[in-house]
Amino acid sequence: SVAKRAVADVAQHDKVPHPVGFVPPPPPCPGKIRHFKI
Amino acid sequence: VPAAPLAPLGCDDPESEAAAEFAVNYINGHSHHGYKFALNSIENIRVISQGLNNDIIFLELDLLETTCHVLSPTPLANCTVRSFAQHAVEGDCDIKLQKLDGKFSVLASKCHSHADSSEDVRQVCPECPLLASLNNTEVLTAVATALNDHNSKTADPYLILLEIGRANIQYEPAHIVSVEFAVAATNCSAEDAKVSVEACQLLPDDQSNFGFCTATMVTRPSQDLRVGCQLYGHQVPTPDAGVIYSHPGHDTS
Repeated sequence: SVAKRAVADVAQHDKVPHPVGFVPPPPPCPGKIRHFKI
Repeated sequence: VPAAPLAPLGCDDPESEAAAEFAVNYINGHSHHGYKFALNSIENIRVISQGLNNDIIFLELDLLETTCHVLSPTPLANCTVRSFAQHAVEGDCDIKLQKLDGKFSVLASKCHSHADSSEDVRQVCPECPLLASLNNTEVLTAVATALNDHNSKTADPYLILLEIGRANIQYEPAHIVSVEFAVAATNCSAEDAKVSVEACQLLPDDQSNFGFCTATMVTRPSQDLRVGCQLYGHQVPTPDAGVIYSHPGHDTS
């Protein structure tokens, strides 16, 4: 029988795995804190 | 094939920091009250291209109050950011800039400043004094007493009060009122003022001489008063392109 897979499964299944040791870049904002955060 | 859209600017990119520095200098240069603010973090940046070398930049900045009054000639880089324990004041600013042919200009700015919460200060420093309201009677008494004390002992020009910058009150183990206020020299000597203080006027713009005083007044268990005033000397007034007031808890635009 043919069952339609949920999109999540497909997305998960077809997601290209990151290379070992891959570090995602820091989010572009907000930027660094120069003194302290209130 | 249309050119790939430029990658969005990151908040720590050099161009973002250059825009933020320009904006902070603008805010401090157009503020007539309170203290200079230093950049703490760039919260967000959005760039909308208007064409070749013409961008509109929206900046969200998180600033912190420094110990330099806005009338002080001290460069911002040499102004100390108030520490957490000194009851810090934060400024949140939204600024709209234009960058045209590499030159920044501010199109609009709106800032809101507010003191850190007492709970936060108490958490870090249980015995640190907290900011007091600027119209607290003990604060007003301390400022008037300190200014009179300075004027009665100085050979400098008679000083008048411009504004109270900040004040805090400590209750234990001693009762201490600490105040900071901006002053201006008048056309009188302290001696003249004793005769007729009404004749003492602010110096004209081309001779204006502002200064800053700090004072602590102990009322219990003993009485003690310490006052220090410093005049900045005459400075060429900055162009007044709109007034931005930065008082704790006030909006400015």
